[in-house]
Amino acid sequence: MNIFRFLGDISHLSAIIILLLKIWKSRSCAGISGKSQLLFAIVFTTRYLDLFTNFISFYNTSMKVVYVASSYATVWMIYSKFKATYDGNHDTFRVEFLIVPTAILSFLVNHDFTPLEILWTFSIYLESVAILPQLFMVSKTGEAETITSHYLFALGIYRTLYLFNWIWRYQFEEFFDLIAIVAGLVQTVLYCDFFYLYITKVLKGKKLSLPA
Amino acid sequence: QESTEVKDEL
Repeated sequence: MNIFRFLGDISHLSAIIILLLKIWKSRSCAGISGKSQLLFAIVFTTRYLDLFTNFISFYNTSMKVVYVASSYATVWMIYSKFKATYDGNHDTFRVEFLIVPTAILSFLVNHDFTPLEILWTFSIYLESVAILPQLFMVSKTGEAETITSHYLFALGIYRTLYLFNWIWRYQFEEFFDLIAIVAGLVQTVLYCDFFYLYITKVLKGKKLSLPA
Repeated sequence: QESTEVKDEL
């Protein structure tokens, strides 16, 4: 464990909590893409299948449980509890264009052709593009609530911090995982546009508005 | 080395 990975996990956890609280407190999921949250639930499910088979540490297991539980709770709130506030007309990204290519790629490019490894690889590839429906929805509505932009910022920073974690691990542990690194780079690049807007607008107290 | 060893990252 190093500081970058720890801060990354904290940033990821806070993004998940921010979103849960936003929906629960405001009793509304306006501006939130249910499709992205569905993809995140798939990402955590396919990545943490080893949750019960190999124990790494209390920290590792508890974080995985929190991630899986909160992603399902968020999907449930969007599609069931507060579905009246779900803005389906603006959440129109075709997720099959994300799931099918990443699934095929995980069969073609992986470290080991075993079910667990292929599912892990699929979850890594899918996570790198899972935010696209949400970013697409923000560009369609042309704006995002401030709390939603804080959620997106925390979520984007988490994988950016993981990039530094991989540099650290390459340097000091001679560990590297090219699949995770390349997917992490793609994921971070997808946020660049949003990072620019967040830093130039939201941090100056303005509302996040994308040129529609 | 590639990471087919145990996955310790979240």
